[in-house]
Amino acid sequence: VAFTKLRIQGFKSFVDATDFHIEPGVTGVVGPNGCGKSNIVEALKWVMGESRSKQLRGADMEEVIFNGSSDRPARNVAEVELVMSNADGSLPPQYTEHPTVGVSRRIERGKGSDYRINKSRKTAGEVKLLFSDAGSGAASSAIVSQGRVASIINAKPVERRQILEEAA
Amino acid sequence: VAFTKLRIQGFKSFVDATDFHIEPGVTGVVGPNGCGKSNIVEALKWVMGESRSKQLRGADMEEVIFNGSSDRPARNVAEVELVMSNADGSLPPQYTEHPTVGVSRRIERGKGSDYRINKSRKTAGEVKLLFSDAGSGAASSAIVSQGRVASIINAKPVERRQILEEAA
Amino acid sequence: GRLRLADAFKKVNEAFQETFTRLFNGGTAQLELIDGDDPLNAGLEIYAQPPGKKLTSLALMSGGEQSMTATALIFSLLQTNPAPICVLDEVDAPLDDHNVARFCDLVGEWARKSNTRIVVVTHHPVTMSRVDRLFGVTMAERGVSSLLSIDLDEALVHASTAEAG
Amino acid sequence: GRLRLADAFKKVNEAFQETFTRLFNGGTAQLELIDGDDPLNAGLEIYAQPPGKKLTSLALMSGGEQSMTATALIFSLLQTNPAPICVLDEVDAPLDDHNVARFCDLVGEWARKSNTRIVVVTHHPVTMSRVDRLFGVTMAERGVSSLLSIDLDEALVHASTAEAG
Ligand SMILES: Nc1ncnc2c1ncn2[C@@H]1O[C@H](COP(=O)(O)OP(=O)(O)OP(=O)(O)O)[C@@H](O)[C@H]1O
Ligand SMILES: Nc1ncnc2c1ncn2[C@@H]1O[C@H](COP(=O)(O)OP(=O)(O)OP(=O)(O)O)[C@@H](O)[C@H]1O
Ligand SMILES: [Mg+2]
Ligand SMILES: [Mg+2]
Repeated sequence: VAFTKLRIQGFKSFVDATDFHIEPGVTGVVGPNGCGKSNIVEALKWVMGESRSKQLRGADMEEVIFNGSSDRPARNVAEVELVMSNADGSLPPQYTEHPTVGVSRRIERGKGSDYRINKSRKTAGEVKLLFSDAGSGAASSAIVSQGRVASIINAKPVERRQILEEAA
Repeated sequence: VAFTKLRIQGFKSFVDATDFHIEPGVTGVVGPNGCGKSNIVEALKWVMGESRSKQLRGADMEEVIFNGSSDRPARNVAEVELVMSNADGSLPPQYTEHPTVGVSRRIERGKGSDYRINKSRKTAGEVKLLFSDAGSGAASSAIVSQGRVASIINAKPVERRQILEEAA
Repeated sequence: GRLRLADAFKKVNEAFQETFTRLFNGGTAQLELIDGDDPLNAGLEIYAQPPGKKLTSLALMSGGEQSMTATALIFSLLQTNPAPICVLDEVDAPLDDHNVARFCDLVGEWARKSNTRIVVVTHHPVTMSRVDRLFGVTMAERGVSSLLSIDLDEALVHASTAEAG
Repeated sequence: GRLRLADAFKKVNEAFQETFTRLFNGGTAQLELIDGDDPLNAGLEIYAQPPGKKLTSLALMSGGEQSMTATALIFSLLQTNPAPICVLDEVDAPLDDHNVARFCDLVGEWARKSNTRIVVVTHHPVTMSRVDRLFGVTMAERGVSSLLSIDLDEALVHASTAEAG
């Protein structure tokens, strides 16, 4: 499976629909302090089922919804879609007919969030299972949030064992 | 008062006596990862009375004593001396006759640490009082350890008020 | 105690608003004593709003914005109650080049205006080029640190080589 | 469960020793399962010894050494169980120029050897010059993020200007 595109809209500082293409090899992301680079990383974790708002630097999950700027009003909805290519057929059998698989998560103020896989409603658990089958997930050790690289070193031994389970 | 020199010996990776001159203006400290830059900052905090070994990245205070390298044996003693100039007479009256004041802290494995001001034994409390009169100290908000700059931001409101007391 | 704390609060708050706006080239910031009629037991809340953004919680600010806000507060405390020494260990690490330059402006200005001696540990070539003198720490002998003074002119040519130790 | 975990442990440990030694140009490192006869409840301890230094606790290592050790572990896990995506948000911030180059070597090599797509957020000009493509995030409209693709050749000339946004 390959992750090919992240479409972000209304999520944190990305109020307008923005496509972030994920290509093979190494993609660099640059820009001044506070411009929204780490927000992209959090959009990826969020669509993959991140349920702890603190991991996204918020007190509650609604803080991911664009809350306005000096010139724009706040929004009520945030949506992120992750598009994956299943050309290598590595996803579970029920996805064999789908050359691409789109997973989206949408949150509306006061109404909570819901998930869709290829436009049909799914539970958080089903989404998390899909990403675990794909070898990734919101808590993947291969996704290192800003300032967190040394946290593996400072974690307690039992917490560290859990990352080993990912590799098992 | 002015801080003019830090003499470090046997403290962390500074096994040989090393003088770090502190001059007016801005002094830059550079060097590769792991070479000992942050150890200098910790030597300064330690001589000023730092009593929490965790603030010096150690499990217990004896971990500040040079514990050897591939070519050198471990030491049993660490000593740091901070030399201050009292030319402006800003230190308390009992220091008026001393144009310079030297504060040193020495630790020996198994025997704990002791302090001296101008070579005569003092308590940790007396040393802390001297530095507080000098407008500094191990917990001064003007001494920012590596990776700790944003910790003021993430601290709880009551903890933040305590730095205000320093300014009072 | 109480009067002095209230007075210090007022001075630090004024300095913080001014320093924050300088570092961010706009925006507003302020401090507030909360949770308590008695300043001696109150908490200190920080409100900061970078230019063009809505006032949000500090936790939502970026890594670089938090460092700049904290730096503004540290220098406001210094302006209110000058200290003989200030040590900043890789405080410039999360900053983009623009903010590194502003950081160096603030550091250099305070060092000239006051008696505070400032020590800056850094890997950033811009910061290395803005100090009055440079010390290199090396482990020429493995596992053993030693100090050498670096000739500033030479350092500018080899800023990154000094890194390589 | 138990067998797979023991097998994964062995593979990750081998990869960790090899990757650590490459990143540090020497030294040794290893993982150990502690506190428990049953691997499913054990803890994972990390031992790391940079070249020329005594084995010390991880907490005594420097900021840069900890980042490099953590990076070695992350890539050992990737080698044992490849993931479709790897995202590193300013992991190079605490590194000196020498280690940034080694970090980029490791990242580039794994991206070529595997199907893992790697995204690196950085402020470091060396890292910017070593990627396959660059995206700039700007707030041309204040408070609102937008994305633009940066022409690599141009970026090398203006690496620091892109920072200034
Ligand atoms: N819900 C939201 N609505 C609008 N803006 C938001 C929201 N959440 C966060 N932001 C804005 O996003 C900005 C932070 O973005 P981010 O952390 O991605 O910056 P960055 O590019 O990673 O910067 P740095 O280089 O400093 O790490 C903050 O200034 C914050 O105001
Ligand atoms: N008691 C000790 N005896 C000998 N060496 C020690 C002792 N305590 C720490 N060290 C060594 O000091 C080194 C760390 O030094 P320090 O943290 O000052 O590096 P640094 O120059 O700040 O690096 P960075 O740029 O990565 O932050 C470690 O490699 C560690 O082995
Ligand atoms: Mg960021
Ligand atoms: Mg350091």
